[in-house]
Amino acid sequence: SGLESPTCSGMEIELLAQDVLRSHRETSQPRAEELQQRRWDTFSREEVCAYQRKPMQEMWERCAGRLTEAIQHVVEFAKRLRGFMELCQNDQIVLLKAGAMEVVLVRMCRAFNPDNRTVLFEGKYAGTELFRSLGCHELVGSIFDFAQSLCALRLSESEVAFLCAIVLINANRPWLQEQAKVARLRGRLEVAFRLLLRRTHREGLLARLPPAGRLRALCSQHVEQLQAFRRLHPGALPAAFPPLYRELFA
Amino acid sequence: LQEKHRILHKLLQNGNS
Repeated sequence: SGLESPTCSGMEIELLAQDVLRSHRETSQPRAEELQQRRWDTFSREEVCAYQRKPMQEMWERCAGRLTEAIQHVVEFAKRLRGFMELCQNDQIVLLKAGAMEVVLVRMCRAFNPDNRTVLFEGKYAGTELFRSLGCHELVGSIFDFAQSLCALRLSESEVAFLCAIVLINANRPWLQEQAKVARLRGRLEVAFRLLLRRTHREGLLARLPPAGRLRALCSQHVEQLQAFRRLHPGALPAAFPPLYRELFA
Repeated sequence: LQEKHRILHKLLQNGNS
């Protein structure tokens, strides 16, 4: 087929593909069928107002909490990914530190309803207005725009799984110690992804994916907004934010 | 790096699933 790289067999690629899908399935909550059933279960007007009345600090704590839960699932996804645990510990940490938030943003498209521009948050679907008290309308709007653009691609669960793996296994992250090893794993993932797309007649998808810079920009925007929040609420962060969130972003 | 990211390091260590 011309797809196989000279260093890995078709069987290896097949196993890698199965592994990516299994890792994704085992670490993605809620399941796709459940998300589909609940996609019209939106917050009532009163519930939205109650969220809007919450103090900025409480809303930041809530969002940091939900984001941290999602990141913990991404860590589990990485651990189950064939080859990830064979990388040195420095590189495992580098890849997760740089990529976990990006993977969360990609995964978010699963829990996003593009028809009414809402996302699953604390049990129901919420529009941008629910997050008003965070004080970062532009960031929230950009994240929703990103989810909307991914939803327009009508990604299958398998495609989301591969996209997440490819976002995570990025040999261009600074401070990697074994860059070549990461690049080899990334290469095998790309071969497996292309094979899936060829089988499903979706080769055109690669050209329509958002550029990597868009995810990077969203992550930088998040850190900038966090810094702005900390300037407004000095001392808030150590007290109530999840330790993993502080470790990754503060 | 492991020192600065103890929680992440611990999560990675917990059960090589």
